[in-house]
Amino acid sequence: MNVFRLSGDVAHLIAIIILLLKIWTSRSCAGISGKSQILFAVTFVARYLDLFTNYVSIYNSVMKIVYLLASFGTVYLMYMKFKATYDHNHDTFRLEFLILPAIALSLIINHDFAVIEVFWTFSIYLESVAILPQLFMVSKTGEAESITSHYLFALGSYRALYIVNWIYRYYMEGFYDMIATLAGIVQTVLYCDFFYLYITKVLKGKKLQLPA
Amino acid sequence: SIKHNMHDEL
Repeated sequence: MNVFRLSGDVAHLIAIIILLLKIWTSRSCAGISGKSQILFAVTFVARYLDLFTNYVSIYNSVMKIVYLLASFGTVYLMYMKFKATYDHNHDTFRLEFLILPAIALSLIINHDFAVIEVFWTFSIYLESVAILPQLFMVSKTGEAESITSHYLFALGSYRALYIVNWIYRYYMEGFYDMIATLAGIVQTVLYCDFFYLYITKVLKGKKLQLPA
Repeated sequence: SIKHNMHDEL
């Protein structure tokens, strides 16, 4: 554990909490892609299958459980409790376009052709593109509430901080993971356009609005 | 076997 990795985890946690609080306090999930949230829930389930077989630390286990519960809580709020506020007309990204390639790629490129390992690899590939339905939704409506922007910024920062963590681990521990690193770079690059808009608009108090 | 995995990460 190093400071970059910890910051990444905290940014991830903050993102998840921002989203839950936004939905809970406004009693609405308008502007949020339920499809992205389903993909994140699937990602966590596939990755944390080792929760009971591979003990790392208390921190690790607790965070895994928190991420799982929070992602299921978010999906529950969107599809059950506040279903009426879910903007499904704008959430039209086809999930199979992301899930099927992630399955195929995880079967072909993995560290070891074993069940848990392939599920882990699938989760890495799926997570890297899981935000696309949300970004697609923002581009379709042409705008995002500031709270949604803060959520996306925290979520994007998480993988960017992990990249710094991987560089640190490579030099300090001689440890690297090509699959996680390449997928993490793809994931972070997907946020670049958003980061630019966030810094130039949202931080200056303006609403995130895409140029017409 | 796996040498370069990061399964200790989240």
